[in-house]
Amino acid sequence: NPTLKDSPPESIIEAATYLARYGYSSSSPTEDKSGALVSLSSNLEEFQRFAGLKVTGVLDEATIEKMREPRCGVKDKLGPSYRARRR
Amino acid sequence: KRYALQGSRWRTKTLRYKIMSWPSNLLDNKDGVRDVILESFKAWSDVSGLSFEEVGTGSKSNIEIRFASGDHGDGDAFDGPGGTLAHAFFPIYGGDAHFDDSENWKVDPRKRGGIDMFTVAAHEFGHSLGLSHSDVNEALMAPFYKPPSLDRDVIKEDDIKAIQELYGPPAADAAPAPRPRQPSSPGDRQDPDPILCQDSAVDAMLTIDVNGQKRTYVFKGDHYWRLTSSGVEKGYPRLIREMWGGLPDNLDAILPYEEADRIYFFKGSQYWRMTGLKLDPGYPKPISAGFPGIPDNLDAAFKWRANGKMYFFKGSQYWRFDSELETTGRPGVSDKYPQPISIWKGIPNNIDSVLIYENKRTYFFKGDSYYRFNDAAFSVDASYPRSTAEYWFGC
Repeated sequence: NPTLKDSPPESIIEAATYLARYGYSSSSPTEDKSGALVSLSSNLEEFQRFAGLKVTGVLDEATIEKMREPRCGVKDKLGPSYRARRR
Repeated sequence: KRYALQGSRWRTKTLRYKIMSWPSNLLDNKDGVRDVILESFKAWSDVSGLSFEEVGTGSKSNIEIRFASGDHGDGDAFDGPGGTLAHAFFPIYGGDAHFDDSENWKVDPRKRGGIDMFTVAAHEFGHSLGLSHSDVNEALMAPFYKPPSLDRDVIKEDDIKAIQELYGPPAADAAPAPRPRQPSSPGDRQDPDPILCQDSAVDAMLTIDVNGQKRTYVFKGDHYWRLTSSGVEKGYPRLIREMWGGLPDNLDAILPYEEADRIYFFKGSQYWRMTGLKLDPGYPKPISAGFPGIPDNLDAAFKWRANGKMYFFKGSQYWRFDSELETTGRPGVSDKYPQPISIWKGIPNNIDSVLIYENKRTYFFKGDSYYRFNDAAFSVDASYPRSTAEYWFGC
């Protein structure tokens, strides 16, 4: 997604870290770049939907701002990795 | 349905919690922190079948509460001011709640800046009870921090549906919950009563059966009121002397004795008796004549449903009256009495009234607060005392 590629790398890393932290993806930003980018876009869409933002799959200003809001540390999505970690 | 349940819940509905560490910026206000934590749990017990009790750090508990910063040993390090404020574990993982001690916590929502502990704690305890995050933005269980609303009305419809799916609605016996003040029709509207909302301490309260209907009355000074399920009945207060033929004002205590369709009224050294809501002739009589061993100038009296005995309260003591003493076979008080009121765990001295409400629960009233007594546990229920004005008088 061109816009995503245009984002400064630190905000991509920041976003990917955030999404992984709150259960939107199991992949962490250090994995295979293109794989991470593709999953990032669909994970962004899922986060934007959950947070009540416009669903674009793009790391736009509103999404970055939302990610910087204070929040609860519990994941929004409790995948199998959550259960493994908790055990 | 936009809430989400994690999948585990507690088997018991009476949960105990303990505060294992305190916020560094509020070490001089632990009572304030304790109150806010209690209020946060109460927000959930008000809308579900749950009840909560704080226990000391040496006791067993279901939920442990900690304030810690950075890496605090659970694999989920905090990140300093902002960002993650707190996290909690679902029941299957222990239910504990951890708060980031590097936040600027506040217990007074009106204070500018800072992070409102009540709002965050109520959210985290939702996780401790088995709720995941909701994608309903205004729900308490949405993941993002919302500055506090002064009315503390943080639990929304989505949260209520979620918690009641796990633990059901409040037990039918809860005292009337404060209802929104929109009446079903203007005719029903009863403006908050100026006397009772100004000062909600009562002389005595009484629930009786009138023509098959349960009625609850409040006596205070020379007035009395009839209550509805959400406040005070229209057309009240009325004067005691006008409607309760010959009873005095400023009563001390009232004791309904349903078996004999009787009600006893106490004031000073005298008592009156009503049968079938009619004052019996030949009254008042000295308390010492009808209730030997019971003192004058009582605070409260009631017949306890758990054993059918009559109890009288005055100052820091209470007496049990037996209609047939084992020793003499006559009415009286055994020499074991008086005993300290503190035996009724959680009930203060110098109470104003005791009421067996239509839900068959025992309520103690003192000043502007009331206490729901758990007859089985022989102690006051968690999350009490509560405001009499709010819950009983609809103020």
